[in-house]
Amino acid sequence: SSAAQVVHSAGRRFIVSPVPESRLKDQ
Amino acid sequence: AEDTGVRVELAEEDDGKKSSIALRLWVEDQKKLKGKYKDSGAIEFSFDLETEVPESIAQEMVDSGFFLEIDVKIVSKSIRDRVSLIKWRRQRIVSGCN
Repeated sequence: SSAAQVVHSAGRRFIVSPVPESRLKDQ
Repeated sequence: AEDTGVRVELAEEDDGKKSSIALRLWVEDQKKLKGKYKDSGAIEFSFDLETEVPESIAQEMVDSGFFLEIDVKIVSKSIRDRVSLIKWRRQRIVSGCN
């Protein structure tokens, strides 16, 4: 889904969200 | 900075004062990674310019399953390059003021 996902690791928070199409190189 | 295929940018405007900044990392070119990559999207995280090192962030991203161990160096280098640029810009602003 496109909602941001929060991952916790060693007390740090990673917020994962989709990368806008325009920011991706030839993937 | 070398194009590592991993992009790191400021996730918000740098006020030049706070030691803790918000960064956002994502893979632009997954062919540059050695390990199999699960497209996780953009990963936003905080980084303390005074107390933290890019290697520990990269290791935590590996531990969280975003990247494989084999790519920890490329991820930490990408973060280091961006952090160095931010520190350089801050010093330039400070010396400009002086």
